[in-house]
Amino acid sequence: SIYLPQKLYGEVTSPLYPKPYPSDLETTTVITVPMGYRVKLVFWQFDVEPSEGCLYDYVKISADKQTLGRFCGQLDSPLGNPPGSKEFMSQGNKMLLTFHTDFSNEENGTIMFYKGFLAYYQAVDLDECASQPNSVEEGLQPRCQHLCHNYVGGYFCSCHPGYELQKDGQSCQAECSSELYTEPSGYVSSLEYPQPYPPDLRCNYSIRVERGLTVHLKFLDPFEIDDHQQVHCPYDQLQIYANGKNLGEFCGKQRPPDLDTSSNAVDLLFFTDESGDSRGWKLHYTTETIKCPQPKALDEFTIIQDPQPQYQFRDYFTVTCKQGYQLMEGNQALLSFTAVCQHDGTWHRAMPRCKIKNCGQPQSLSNGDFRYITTKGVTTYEASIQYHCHEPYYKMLTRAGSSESMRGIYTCTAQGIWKNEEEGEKMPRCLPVCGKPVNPVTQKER
Amino acid sequence: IIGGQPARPGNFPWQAFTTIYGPGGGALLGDRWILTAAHTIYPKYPNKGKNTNPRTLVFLGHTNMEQIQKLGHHPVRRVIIHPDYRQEEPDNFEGDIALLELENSVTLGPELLPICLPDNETFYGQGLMGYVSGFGTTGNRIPFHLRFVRLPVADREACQRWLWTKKDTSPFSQNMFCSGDPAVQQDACQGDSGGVFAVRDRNRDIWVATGIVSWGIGCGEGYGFYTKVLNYVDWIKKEMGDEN
Repeated sequence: SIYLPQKLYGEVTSPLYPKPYPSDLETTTVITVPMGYRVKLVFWQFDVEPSEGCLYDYVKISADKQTLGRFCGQLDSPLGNPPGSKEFMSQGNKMLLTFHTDFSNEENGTIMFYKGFLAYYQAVDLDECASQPNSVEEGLQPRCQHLCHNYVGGYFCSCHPGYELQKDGQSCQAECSSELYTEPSGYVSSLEYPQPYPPDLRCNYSIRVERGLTVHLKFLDPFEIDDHQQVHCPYDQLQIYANGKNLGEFCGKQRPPDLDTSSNAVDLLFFTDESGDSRGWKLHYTTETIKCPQPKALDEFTIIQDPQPQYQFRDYFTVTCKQGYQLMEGNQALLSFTAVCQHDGTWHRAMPRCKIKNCGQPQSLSNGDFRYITTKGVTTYEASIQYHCHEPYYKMLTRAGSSESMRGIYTCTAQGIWKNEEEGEKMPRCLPVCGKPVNPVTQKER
Repeated sequence: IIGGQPARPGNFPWQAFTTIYGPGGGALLGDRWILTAAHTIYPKYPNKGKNTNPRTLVFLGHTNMEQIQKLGHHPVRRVIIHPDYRQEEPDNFEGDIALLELENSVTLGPELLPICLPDNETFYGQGLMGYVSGFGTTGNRIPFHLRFVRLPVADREACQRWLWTKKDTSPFSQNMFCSGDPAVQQDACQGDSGGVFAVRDRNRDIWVATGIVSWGIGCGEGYGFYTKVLNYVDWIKKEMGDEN
């Protein structure tokens, strides 16, 4: 036998080709191409002594333990069994070419000379994933248990979701301990649904969508998990978690109610025991932007600017106070207030309160005093006081056309400042009164 | 005060008692200024006194000499002498006016009130009666109480003639006026200097300081001479500032 080096293509000739081949010869050329390829062979030249049944000289092609043909004669001659332009294909990566010659090449007593043959072979991709009816009939296992993927020179296997390819590269085993769903909507189901789910599952289906979205779950029919009439879910169970809270453990044939998880992260844990033939479960999950509760004023002086019928993630509202009131966050006075709807559906700041502005104790007036026009001791917005000078020794300085009483009235403004209508914040002044003795000199004697 | 009588509390609430080189008087303006005579601060004969650098003490608010001192003196922040005053000319009392600014404002009350300043010449008409008060001598003794005397504004020419008869060469300028009557022994005297000649403006029912006790020849023997405040009102107001 002659073993050709493994190549993707090449030529095979008869001995001495193109000179006449020798007599009494039997050689077998072994053509091998890389694994994952088949061998395709075509004869370009063929000149072998013709005979009935190719008994004398012949070329025999075999592959895969089968003979693909026995050929003799010439390409364009009806004598013998020439291969013509026929392409020969192996199933595997090996093809054998056996060349047999007898003791002589004579025709009607004349010695004939035959050149032999020139064949061209090439490696052709083997589609390992193609159906192999013969193999099935022969009881052979398919190459891949679930999915087969062919490529030039080879193939690989993969498994359906929830299954993991095993080390043999072909078989699949249930593996659902870390299934992740990140699309804003989709379907999640137990393995093989609606066919019975496999035993001994420890599945974790995690739904993780963008912050600010909330996940809704809607279970579909059929819903079927092994159950017991007296004990709650002793065999198999589906647990649902969101925000670290258990939303329920489900089994039986009654599908769970639609669930609004109020979370963007939901985990479904599905445990099964070693037996059972329930069909499992399937749910459709959808998402919507999370909503915050409608802001509510804590007092009648708070004004929520431009209130909206609904507030969702990243929406915000601003708060102001009625005139004369001050925004307060705890004990802290605020110049403005804005709250933003957070991804968890809460407001990032608590609603403030509006506290009435307080002007504080009125400034004391040198050589004068004040009294409350409004409620005594109350110094809040709209409170009024009247400053007066210590008469008759002092007199209030007033502008022309103004009276002391006008000049002395101060009102607590919305800005929390005592202000006079004419002079604003400027304090009144008490000036000494000259030349007005209380007890002037008099003389009764005349 | 010669020929006067004791004042009652509240009669002259502007009256100040000063001791610098000797006793003197003054009048309260506003609530932190004292109007007085320059010569009480810079006397014409400074070497006569023993104390060459005396403290300027100002007392207010009482008619009794002992009581007024018990009330405590009012510290002086600033002394302002009129620029026309000539200490070095013993017989010249031109510009005999000064202001003392107190450190703190005083609280006004029945016995402590300011006097007003004049605003026209009618306060200097001949015969217009005014009151002069002070803790000065009554002639031969120092009083324990504030005293006052009621005097008329005198005729300028009569006063000038009287000065000539006394062979006195002291200038009697337009910035002075005189009061009294040689026939009546009523006058201000030593210790009353700086006090004011107060006139009642009946129209406005206010008392006005028209003069400052300045100088005289003897006491109660003729006329007394006063600084004419009206001529210094602008200066006073300028020194006191707008806020006063």
